[in-house]
Amino acid sequence: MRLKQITIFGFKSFADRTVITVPPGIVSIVGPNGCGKSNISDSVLWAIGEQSAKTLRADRMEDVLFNGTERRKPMGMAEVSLTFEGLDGSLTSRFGEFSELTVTRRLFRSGESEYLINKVPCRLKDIRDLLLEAGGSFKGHTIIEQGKVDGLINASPVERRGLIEEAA
Amino acid sequence: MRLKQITIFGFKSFADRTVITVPPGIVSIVGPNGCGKSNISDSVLWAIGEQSAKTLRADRMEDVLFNGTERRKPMGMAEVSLTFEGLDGSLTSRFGEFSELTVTRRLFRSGESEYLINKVPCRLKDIRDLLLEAGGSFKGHTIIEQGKVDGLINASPVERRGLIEEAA
Amino acid sequence: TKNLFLETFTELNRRFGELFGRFFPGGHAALALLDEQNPLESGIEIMAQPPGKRLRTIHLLSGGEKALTAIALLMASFLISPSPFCLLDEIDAPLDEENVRRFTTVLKTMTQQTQFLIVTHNKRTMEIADQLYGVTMEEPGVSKIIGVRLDVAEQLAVSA
Amino acid sequence: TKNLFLETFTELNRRFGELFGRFFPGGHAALALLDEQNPLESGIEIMAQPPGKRLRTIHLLSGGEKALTAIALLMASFLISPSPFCLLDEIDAPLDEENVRRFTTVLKTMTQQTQFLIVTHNKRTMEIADQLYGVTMEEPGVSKIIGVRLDVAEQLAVSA
Ligand SMILES: Nc1ncnc2c1ncn2[C@@H]1O[C@H](COP(=O)(O)OP(=O)(O)OP(=O)(O)O)[C@@H](O)[C@H]1O
Ligand SMILES: Nc1ncnc2c1ncn2[C@@H]1O[C@H](COP(=O)(O)OP(=O)(O)OP(=O)(O)O)[C@@H](O)[C@H]1O
Ligand SMILES: [Mg+2]
Ligand SMILES: [Mg+2]
Repeated sequence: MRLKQITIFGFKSFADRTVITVPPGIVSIVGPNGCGKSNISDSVLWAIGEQSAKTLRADRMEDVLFNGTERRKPMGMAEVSLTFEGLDGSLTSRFGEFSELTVTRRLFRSGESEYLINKVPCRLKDIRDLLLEAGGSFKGHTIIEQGKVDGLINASPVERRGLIEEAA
Repeated sequence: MRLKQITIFGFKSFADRTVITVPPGIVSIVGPNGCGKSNISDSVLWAIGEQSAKTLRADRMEDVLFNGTERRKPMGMAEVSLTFEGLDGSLTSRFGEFSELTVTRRLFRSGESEYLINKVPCRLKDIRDLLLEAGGSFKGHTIIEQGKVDGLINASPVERRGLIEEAA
Repeated sequence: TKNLFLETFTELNRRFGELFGRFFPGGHAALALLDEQNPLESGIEIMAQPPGKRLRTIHLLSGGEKALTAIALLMASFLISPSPFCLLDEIDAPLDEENVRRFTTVLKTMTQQTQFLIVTHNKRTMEIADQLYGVTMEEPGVSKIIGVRLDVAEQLAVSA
Repeated sequence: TKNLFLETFTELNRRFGELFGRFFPGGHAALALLDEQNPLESGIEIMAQPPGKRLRTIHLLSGGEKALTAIALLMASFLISPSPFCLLDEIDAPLDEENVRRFTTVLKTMTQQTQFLIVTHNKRTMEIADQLYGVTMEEPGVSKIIGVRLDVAEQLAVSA
């Protein structure tokens, strides 16, 4: 299974629908301070189910909705989709016959949230189960946030067990 | 009052007696990873009285004593001195007539520690009082440790009061 | 002491807003007392808006924006109550080149009252130093200090 | 599951030691179970000795040494249980040029099983990318993504 594309719309500073194609190998993201690089990694963390606003550098989860600028109004919805390809059809779940999978998360300013797989509404648990089955779970260390690289070293001996357990 | 010189001996990676002359203006300290740059700022933090081993990246305070290498034995004592000049003789304390002041801190492997002003043994409180009177206290923000620059932003509203109170 | 506190607070706020404007041209920042009735106990809130943005909280600032905002606050407090020296350990690490330039430009104006010792890997920060010291471990595990010229310093920061 | 855990632990330990040796030529590192009798509950200790040094605890490592040790552990876990993608946000910020070179050399060997998205300000890390994306805010406060060539990317990282 491979990550093929990230689509961000109304999430943090991505007011316009933005599609990022992810080729195989190494992709480097560059730009000046404050332009939105870490917001991309926040959007992926959010799409795979992150529940803590603080991890996304927000006070409340609504803070991830585009809050407007001097020239634009705030938006009422944030939506992030991750598209995976190269599935070998071995999934047991009802998505087994698809060769491509898109997981989507939405949040409305009303506080309502939605999760979808290939545009079909589902629960967060379905997304988590699917990602776990499809290809090596999304372990805690799939995303290393800015300034957190030595988290593994500073963690307590018991916290470090997570690394082994996820890999087992 | 001006900082004229830092002398480090037996503290962390400074096995040999090392004298750093501090000219007016801006001094820049450079070098590869792990060569001892942050150890210099730890040594200054320690000399002005830092009591927490954790702030000095140590488990116990004895960890600041030079612990040896493959070719050198561990040392039994760590000593750091800070020399200040340009005092205008206005100090009320018994050090009033000096134009130069050297504060020294020592730690022995036995756990014993010593504080000295101009080679005369004293208590930590004497050093703190002296620095406070001589020239603008050594406020919490005189030394910004590696990776801690946004500490002021991440601090709680009440913790930020310290900044005003020290400046008042 | 209530008046003294309010006076210091107002002065720090003014200086902070000024420096923030130099670091983020067109942006605005201010400090606020959470409980105006009780200044001697009240917590302090920081508001910071980079130009053209409308952030709900300072936690949404980027790594570099947070660092630069903290530096503005630090320098503001030095302007109202100077300390004889200040030691900064890789404070420029999160900043892009443009922001390093803004930071070093302001720093150079503050050396009358305060001496600065700056640990850095950044060539632009090395360039503004009056004196450069290199730290090496020719003998593994043992630190030595050597005075260096700028071209040597840049080399030293490049490799072990 | 006790055997499975021990097998995974041993394999992770072996890979970690190997990668640490590539990052710190001549150095040694290992993981240890604090309570060998009870592997399913035991905490895990990390030992890491850069070449020629004799550190009492990993907390005494420098900022760059800690980051590189954490990267070795991260990559070791990817080698035993690959994840389809990995997102790294300025993981190279604390590293000097030499260590960035060692990091990127190892990273290039891991792209068979894992895709890497790396946010960076470092020119050496940009150079190893198969694809470079620039993020800009031509309209203040609104992010846009543009595909860029290496020379443009280096420029973009320089200024707002
Ligand atoms: N809800 C939101 N609505 C609009 N903009 C937002 C929102 N949340 C964050 N932002 C914007 O995102 C910016 C921070 O972006 P980000 O953290 O991705 O920067 P970065 O490119 O990683 O920068 P650095 O190099 O400093 O780390 C803020 O300055 C703000 O403009
Ligand atoms: N008690 C001690 N005895 C001997 N050496 C020590 C002791 N404590 C720390 N060290 C040495 O100091 C090194 C760390 O130094 P320091 O943190 O100053 O590096 P640095 O120059 O700041 O590097 P970076 O650029 O990665 O931040 C350790 O690798 C270790 O060799
Ligand atoms: Mg960032
Ligand atoms: Mg350091």
